[in-house]
Amino acid sequence: MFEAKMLQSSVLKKIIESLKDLFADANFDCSSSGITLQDMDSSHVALCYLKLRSDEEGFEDYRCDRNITLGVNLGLMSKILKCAGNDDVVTLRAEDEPNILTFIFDSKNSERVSKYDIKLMEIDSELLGIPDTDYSCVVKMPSHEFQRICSNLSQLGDSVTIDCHKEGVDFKVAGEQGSGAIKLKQTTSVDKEEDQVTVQLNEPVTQSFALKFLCAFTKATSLSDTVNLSLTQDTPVVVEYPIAQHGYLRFYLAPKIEE
Amino acid sequence: VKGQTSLNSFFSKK
Repeated sequence: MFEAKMLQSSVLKKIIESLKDLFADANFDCSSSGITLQDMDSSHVALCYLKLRSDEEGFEDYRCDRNITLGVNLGLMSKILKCAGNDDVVTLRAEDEPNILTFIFDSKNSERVSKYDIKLMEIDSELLGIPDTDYSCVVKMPSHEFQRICSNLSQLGDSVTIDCHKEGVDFKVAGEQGSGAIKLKQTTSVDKEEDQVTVQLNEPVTQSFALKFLCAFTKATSLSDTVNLSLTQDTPVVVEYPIAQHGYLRFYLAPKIEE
Repeated sequence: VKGQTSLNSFFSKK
């Protein structure tokens, strides 16, 4: 038996909304330690990795008697979650050898209980081993600032060059019709921690990435006030949105490099 | 010219 009771259905809604356009079908791997999801886009350029820990406060109850994989169409899951109120408590339930995933939405005042079942799918997805490594540079910034930068620069070109150095981080685009550059300086003087831009730098990095994917990742902006960009030269960037009381959602994007 | 790489060239299959 698998049963996970999440206090805020809005968190699950935001996760699925941020994934469903790039990642059509995905396996939720459930174990006693929590729920993980890894999936690649069809071109194998971008990857998402979701971790929701069972011992965090976001779950009111969590039970997973044996490891199970729940293969779900994310478009369908998005439709089901639209049936939940934002303040509803959502319970996910499945048997040990499941064909069906059940969603139960309880309203705050317990006056309305709704239940939806969806059929599970066999998804043959290729899992990649992602090593824990130290990155040359980790930029922490407000998530809405990163969203604005990606949106602004995508009007002029297809790829952004991210340049991390000891003064801060530069984002540059160069297209056929024009170019643009946004410089962010470290802002340690800002009062609120979530408004700060910080750059932890071991080595400077200059790397280009496709804006199409970065813009897609920023659909997760509402999950978190801050976003962390981890970069090392000639390796994929990690774009991480911490999820309070749950874990995190990470996106990996392969760089564009000189041919 | 900058070309798009694939994640498979950085991470190995599990």
